[in-house]
Amino acid sequence: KDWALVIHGGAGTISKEKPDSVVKAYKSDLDEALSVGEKILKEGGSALDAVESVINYLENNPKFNAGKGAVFTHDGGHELDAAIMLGNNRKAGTITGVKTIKNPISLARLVMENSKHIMFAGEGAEEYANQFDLERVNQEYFYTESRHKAWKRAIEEEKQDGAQSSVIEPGIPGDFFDEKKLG
Amino acid sequence: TVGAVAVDKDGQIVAGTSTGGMTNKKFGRVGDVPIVGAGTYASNEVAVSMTGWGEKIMQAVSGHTVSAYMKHKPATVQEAGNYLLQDVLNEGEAGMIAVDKNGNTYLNMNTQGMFRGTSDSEGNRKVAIW
Repeated sequence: KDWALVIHGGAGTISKEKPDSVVKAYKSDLDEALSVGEKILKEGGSALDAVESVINYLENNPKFNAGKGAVFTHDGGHELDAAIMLGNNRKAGTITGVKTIKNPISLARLVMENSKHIMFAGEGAEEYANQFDLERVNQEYFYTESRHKAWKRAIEEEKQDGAQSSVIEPGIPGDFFDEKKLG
Repeated sequence: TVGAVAVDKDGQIVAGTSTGGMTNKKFGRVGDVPIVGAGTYASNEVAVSMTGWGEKIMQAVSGHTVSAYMKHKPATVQEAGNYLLQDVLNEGEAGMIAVDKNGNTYLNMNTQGMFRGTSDSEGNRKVAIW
């Protein structure tokens, strides 16, 4: 094969009761994401460009938990992570906990191609981004009604369950993982 | 979480993942996505992007496990992906996409569903959810 591409938009308990119109809309967006990558690869473009462009499309699509459409943290904000890696020379760039980067995968690629480091976190990652012409947004940009409702439900459930800390304190007997930890 | 893996006509093999994290996340918790070798990994054998329960994906060092299994067993990307999802991780924990250096693709999950799609230069193309 000249080229091959695989994409995902997240895994988990995806209800089969979703109306046909919703299923069609998701499949149409996955189709569109594939087309973005196919166009690049068919024309001899690089796998790096294809992966970054496909993920940019998915980051800009509010249906998926990345970029626009990101879920809410406990504090009601959005913290985003991304990583990219080139297998041929094992170069990699990863960022975690950023709040103003519209397309985190693009910052991860800039880290991979410009820094001698691999991973930047939080404010350091934001500061590193300042040297590039990367689109910045405020936290409101990431807001979507559906994720906001999911956050409200999680906070309510937590109140009912008692203060379920998401920090794994030593000494908690048995399986300390809480089902609600699925990303 | 969203991800893509690709191999191009020059043999460049790449994995990428991006995520908004986990609802109600506290205390700066970091998941598998930005951890090289866990949620995102590429070697000269295979490129892997994971999604699901970050803590479990990290504990299994998932992306690297698939690559090492392929290299040292040796095994195909199908065998390595099935090993990770069925023998190492538990039911309901993760989905995985991968492409090997020859353009063989893998997209599977041990969860109820995963938004996914694949396409290649031989015209194999599909989109699926469950």
